[in-house]
Amino acid sequence: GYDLQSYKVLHAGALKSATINCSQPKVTPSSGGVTVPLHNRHGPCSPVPSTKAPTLEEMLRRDQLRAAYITRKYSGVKGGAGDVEQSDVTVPTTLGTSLGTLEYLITVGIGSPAMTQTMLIDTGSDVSWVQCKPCSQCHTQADSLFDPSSSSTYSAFPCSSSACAQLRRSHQGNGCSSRSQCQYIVKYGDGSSGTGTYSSDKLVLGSSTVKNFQFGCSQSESGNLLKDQTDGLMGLGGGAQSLATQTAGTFGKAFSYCLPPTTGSPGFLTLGAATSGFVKTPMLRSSQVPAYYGVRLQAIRVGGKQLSIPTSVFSAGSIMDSGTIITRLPATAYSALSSAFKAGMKQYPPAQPMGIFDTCFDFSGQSSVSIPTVVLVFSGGVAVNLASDGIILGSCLAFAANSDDSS
Amino acid sequence: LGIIGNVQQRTLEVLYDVGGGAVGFKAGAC
Repeated sequence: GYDLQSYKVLHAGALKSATINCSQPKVTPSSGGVTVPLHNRHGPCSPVPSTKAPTLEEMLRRDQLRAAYITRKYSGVKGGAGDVEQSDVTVPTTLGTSLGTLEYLITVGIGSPAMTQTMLIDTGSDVSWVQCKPCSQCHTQADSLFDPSSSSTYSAFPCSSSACAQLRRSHQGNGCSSRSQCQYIVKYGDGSSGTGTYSSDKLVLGSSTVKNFQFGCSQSESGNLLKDQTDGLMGLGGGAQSLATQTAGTFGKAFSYCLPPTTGSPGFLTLGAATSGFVKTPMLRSSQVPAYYGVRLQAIRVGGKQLSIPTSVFSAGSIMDSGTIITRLPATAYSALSSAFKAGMKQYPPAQPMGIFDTCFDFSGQSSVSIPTVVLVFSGGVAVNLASDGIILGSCLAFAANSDDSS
Repeated sequence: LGIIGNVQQRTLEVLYDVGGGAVGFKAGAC
């Protein structure tokens, strides 16, 4: 029932990094924008290659924590909890950190003279931070610790500053130090946290410089937070403290990124309006959870055929998240997708489920594999034809279901 | 609530046009 236009062909090894090419893609942001390279943190192009990359199974277990955390945040809003950051969240810490799913890095310079810092990007949080000297309880990192005392442009926010007041309003203030310096706290889904002094300094992004960039100077971390070689995290959320919000006046209220398909290829992050060629769907926002950017999925096509899914199933909307690995669908939508995909994969024997994946196949002995196309259709009829990397992971359909349509 | 994860975003350029209130997608960007 499918025509050839409705299939993609994967060749053996296509799901692995067959070729390493770390050169920077040529990207032309509109005038006034800036682009920096972006790499997978585990691969050969990473500025801080992992000494021990997690297995796919472990990454999927961490991913489930992050997805559950995002869902709980909205559940808190729905229940009128208001301060969702303070909602009672209990997650098994032995499974790792929800932040551990973050996979993409950029390299920036902070301070005068600029000190190189390699930071994870995260569209799901706002406060950026780097580990600072002295750091009493921090993880090891590949680059030198950022040393505020060596930067001529560094300053700590006093507790009376408007930036500190804004931080308190977004429930990320953490009191005052004995020197009346504003303290921040970031908390993540597994109970991990980081604290330090809310500060500002010069930020170098590619060929551009941002003066008075606000960030957290991390002096203490607890839990399983970011046990790797990275130096910190760059928040790209929609809240007041994020890099995107801070630079809106300089580069414009827009940013874009391209996440590379393999660990051995490069991507990019652009601040400022990108060039043309996009299909666009309305962005959904929540004043209660300002960090997240939402979209409304309205249909799914498999092998060129639209699945029979009531649009009401998608009414809650979907979060665009750079940190969650696997797309989560309402249960009814996932069931329809899985059934249609299996129907288009009849030539391959089924395989055992793996973690959150339950639609898996046995590709052993295959030199190439044909898979049905998968198109996500967003509000306004915007159709996004997924790359093969976005359809199959390992040997499984790379989607997962929420526990029910209402979650 | 759904979540569009990073596996599905790979190779696309994903534009967060906050000022314009839109999310954009461009295929084959990297």
